[in-house]
Amino acid sequence: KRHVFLTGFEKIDKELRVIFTNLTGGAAWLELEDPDEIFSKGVFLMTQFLDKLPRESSAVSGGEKTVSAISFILAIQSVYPSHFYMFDEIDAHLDVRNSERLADLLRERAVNAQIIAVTLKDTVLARASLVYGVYMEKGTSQIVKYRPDLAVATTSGKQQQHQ
Amino acid sequence: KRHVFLTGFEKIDKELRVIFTNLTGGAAWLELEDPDEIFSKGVFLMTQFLDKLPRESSAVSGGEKTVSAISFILAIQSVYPSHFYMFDEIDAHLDVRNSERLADLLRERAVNAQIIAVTLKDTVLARASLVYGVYMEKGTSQIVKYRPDLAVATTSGKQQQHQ
Amino acid sequence: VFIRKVEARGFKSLGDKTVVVKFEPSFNAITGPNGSGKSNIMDSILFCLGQNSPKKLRVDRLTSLIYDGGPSVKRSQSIRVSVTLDNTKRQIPLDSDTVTVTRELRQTGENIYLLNGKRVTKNVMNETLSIALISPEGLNFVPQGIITRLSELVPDEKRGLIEEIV
Amino acid sequence: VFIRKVEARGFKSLGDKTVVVKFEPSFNAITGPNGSGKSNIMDSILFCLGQNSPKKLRVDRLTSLIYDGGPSVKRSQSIRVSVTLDNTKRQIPLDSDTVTVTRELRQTGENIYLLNGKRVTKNVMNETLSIALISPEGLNFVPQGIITRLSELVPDEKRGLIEEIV
Ligand SMILES: Nc1ncnc2c1ncn2[C@@H]1O[C@H](COP(=O)(O)OP(=O)(O)OP(=O)(O)O)[C@@H](O)[C@H]1O
Ligand SMILES: Nc1ncnc2c1ncn2[C@@H]1O[C@H](COP(=O)(O)OP(=O)(O)OP(=O)(O)O)[C@@H](O)[C@H]1O
Ligand SMILES: [Mg+2]
Ligand SMILES: [Mg+2]
Repeated sequence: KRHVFLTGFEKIDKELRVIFTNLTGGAAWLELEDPDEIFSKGVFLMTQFLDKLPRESSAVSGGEKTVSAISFILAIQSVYPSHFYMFDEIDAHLDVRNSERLADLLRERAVNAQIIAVTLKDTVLARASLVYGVYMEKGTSQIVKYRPDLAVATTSGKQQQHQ
Repeated sequence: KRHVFLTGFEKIDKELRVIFTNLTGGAAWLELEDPDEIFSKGVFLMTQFLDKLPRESSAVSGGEKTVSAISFILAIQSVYPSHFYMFDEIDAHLDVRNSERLADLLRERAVNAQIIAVTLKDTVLARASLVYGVYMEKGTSQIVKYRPDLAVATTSGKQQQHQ
Repeated sequence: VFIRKVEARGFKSLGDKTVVVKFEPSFNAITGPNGSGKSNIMDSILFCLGQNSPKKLRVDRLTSLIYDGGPSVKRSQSIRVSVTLDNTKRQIPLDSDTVTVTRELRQTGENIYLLNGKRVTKNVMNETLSIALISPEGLNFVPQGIITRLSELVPDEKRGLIEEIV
Repeated sequence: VFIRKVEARGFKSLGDKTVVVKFEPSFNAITGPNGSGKSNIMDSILFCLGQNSPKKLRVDRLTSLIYDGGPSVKRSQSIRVSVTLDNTKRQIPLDSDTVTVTRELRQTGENIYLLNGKRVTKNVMNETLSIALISPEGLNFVPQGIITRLSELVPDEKRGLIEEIV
């Protein structure tokens, strides 16, 4: 059991390091709280953001926690891959630059597997190859293929420009 | 005790109705799950967004839940006012239109009490009378008075244009 | 296996007329105002692929998934969602380039499952999909709010999560 | 009573040189990239006004609030935060148009409190501020993540919250 856990742990750690550096230019890695007491102790997600000191992921800012969590889940997905992925607003707490870097990474990963991502961020929409806009009309959702000139209209809820 | 609770409950309900309609054009109100069993049952935050059916706040979308929670806390603050307010990224899950309406409401409320709000949204920054930009340099926070031409620079982390 | 298209009728806010959404094999994005129906589209896919937990579909019971109309519109009688998956690599054990998974839910609570238009039992549906490693419980689905919850896990919970996955 | 200015040295990422931030009585906004220090500014105000729960200041113990330097910078020796409040309406029982609240925290864990530059005990500090209804536990402070937690409360928890407030 210990062997199974450590094998998975090390694979996830390996992917996490690459993904986090890709997203932030910093470094991240997993650490066992106590290698002799694996199952009664925890796992630390250590993160060192660019030009800062290393900190456990619970000690960083809200947006930095989001970046760490995203890196973690993407690492898990790299170890246990699927053919398609669905993400619902995973970028909610990211600033402009972090959401740009995330969108770049998703576009890269979409070469090998389909990605369907819900987002409110223009930076993410800009990097998608196909965008749908959804809006409400009399309690019913309407779905339209997106045109860049509708960009502000759809996310701001003003639907009169739709076609 | 029941009387104290109901008095506060009704005041908060009254404020909630006004604030929610101000923010959404819809309606919201508080309901006791069981008026005969106040303290062993719950309180429903009923919301009817524009052109939709009424729903308890746990049955609506992520962003709609945020609007409901914001209306609720602002209603509480109207009943128990302070001289200054500090909000840290309360607009994280709001779309463009909802964050515009929230920012308009905050600007109105700032006439009577000071508001200090952390936000990543340009729509909110646009309505503030004073904006500070914060950025990291070698592990230390730098705080500068904001100029609109720095807007993208500061929230996207590219600090070379700061003064 | 990727999603070529989703067709939904009567599912949550998607209304009583069949809605068709086609996807590309690459990077697709869905946007729109709060409450417009974006997460409902995700829910319809999960529902079709076998999700039976009302909590995970953000309702109190499965029949609440049925479009309940608006202030001036009638409620739907039933739900019908079809997800058409690409199967050119035959990862799903059926001899067709696409596999269409269909699920109907009536107001009675009765579920009907179809594979390429042919009626099957719930077990056959689940087994067929799981051979292609497709499941609504998969790590490839990241619903709204999960990242926030992940970011708040303490070290013991992180270990527990890795244990579960491994 | 509103906040005229905040001066902080040695507090979290704000560094070892004193940082001065002046506010207007109206609508002030703070923005910047993730991890730049925005919430730390809020924390410094709460700390100065008497917050003693490390959890609420997002640290494991209060001395962790001290600026711990960067890869090439030394750690600070102590924290000193001053919040200057407008007192033209004399809501704080001191005869001055502004009241400056100062708190110092040394690496030893020792706290020093000053009101208008004059040293006072923690109790006097808290009592003076509470007369003006100022407290770090006040309903006027909405830290990062609270709205998300509020939006996930079940009806019983909502009643409990109203009970607490009323
Ligand atoms: N059975 C139903 N019939 C009709 N409408 C429904 C039903 N169930 C939910 N809804 C509506 O669907 C809307 C929520 O849709 P959804 O969660 O997809 O929004 P969203 O686009 O993801 O928004 P956000 O950006 O806020 O997350 C709610 O406003 C709710 O009123
Ligand atoms: N004692 C300390 N000394 C130096 N830096 C610290 C200290 N405590 C925290 N930090 C740093 O402060 C940063 C967090 O700042 P803060 O929480 O204010 O960010 P933020 O601007 O609110 O970001 P977000 O938009 O992601 O919420 C972290 O990157 C952390 O490394
Ligand atoms: Mg949603
Ligand atoms: Mg913050």
